[in-house]
Amino acid sequence: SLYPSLEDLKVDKVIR
Amino acid sequence: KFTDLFEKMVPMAVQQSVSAANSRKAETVNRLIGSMREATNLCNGVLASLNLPAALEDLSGDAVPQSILEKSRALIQQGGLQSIEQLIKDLPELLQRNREILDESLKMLDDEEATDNELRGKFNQRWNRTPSGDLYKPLRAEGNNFRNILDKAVQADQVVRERYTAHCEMIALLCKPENELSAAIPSANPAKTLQGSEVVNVLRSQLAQLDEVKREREVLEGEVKSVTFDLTAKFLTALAQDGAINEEVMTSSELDARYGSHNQRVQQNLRRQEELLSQIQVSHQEFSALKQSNSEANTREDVLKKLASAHDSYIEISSNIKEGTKFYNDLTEILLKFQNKCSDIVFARKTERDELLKELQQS
Repeated sequence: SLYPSLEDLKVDKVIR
Repeated sequence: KFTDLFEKMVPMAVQQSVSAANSRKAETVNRLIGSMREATNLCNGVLASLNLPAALEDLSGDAVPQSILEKSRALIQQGGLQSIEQLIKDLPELLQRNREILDESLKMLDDEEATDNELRGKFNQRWNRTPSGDLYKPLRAEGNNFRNILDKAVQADQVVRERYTAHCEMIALLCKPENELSAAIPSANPAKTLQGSEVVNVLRSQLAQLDEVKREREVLEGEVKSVTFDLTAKFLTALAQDGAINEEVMTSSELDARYGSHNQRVQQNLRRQEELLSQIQVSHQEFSALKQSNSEANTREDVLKKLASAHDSYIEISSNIKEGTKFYNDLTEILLKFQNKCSDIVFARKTERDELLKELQQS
């Protein structure tokens, strides 16, 4: 794939 | 009508294990599908370089070979050059929209920090809340990550543009109506000895087998994509029984069970293609020896090869643009969430600031 992966960013890992 | 809102809630260790397992699954799937697509690209590249199947169809030396006509029709049906031209033009706008959201978000933080610092300068120790600069570190780090991602996207856009520029002339030609396409391909004297010769039949059969191998990959891809499994229950049990989850071992074992046979079939398929491609190359050498090679025939063949490649390039560029468009749209959603985080925290800081100011003025 040409474009960077957004998989990591789709999940909001911050637990407030 | 009670529904348990916490039905899906699991211990942190299970959550993390499920997430890791999904990553491993995605990696496995991508590897399998990637190797199949790579094999198809290789196959297409080799055939185009040998002017196959066009050379077998080109018995008149004049009419457009059937496979080239089919490739032409396929591109025209997908919107031809104009459709990818238009989508490529849209990419900078999509990039710009994303940049603006990111820039606005970070500016909000900068502006609030400037005000906070101003007031700290004015009131010194009495302005005793945590400096904005410290609070905003994680958000700024996130913002920086987004900048890096956008930089990479800009490079990807450039690659797409360069591919387009390199191939647009041939793509344009392939998209022309049949009579114009035919006129643009130089004529050659037909090789009369070709008709009925054994090597032509052998090549045709080998190409048909290769098509079958490609079709099998399409089926395999569908099957690989449709595999689903959920290790949550197994992880919960492991945690309850052992107090810990050996995620790597459990996931690997599940992946072997689910994808083992697919993996085998993929490897078999790739080996079959390798065999066929070397057989085809041997047959092609015999075939070339049979043809009357003269400069017109060679020129014609060159153009036909370029047209076949143009088709593959179009498919690749189309796919790249689709990927890029989806990337920018997905990123916009993510950046809007980031923007909300920034505006939320800035709003809270402003409220806090106003209260602090009131206290300080009263005292």
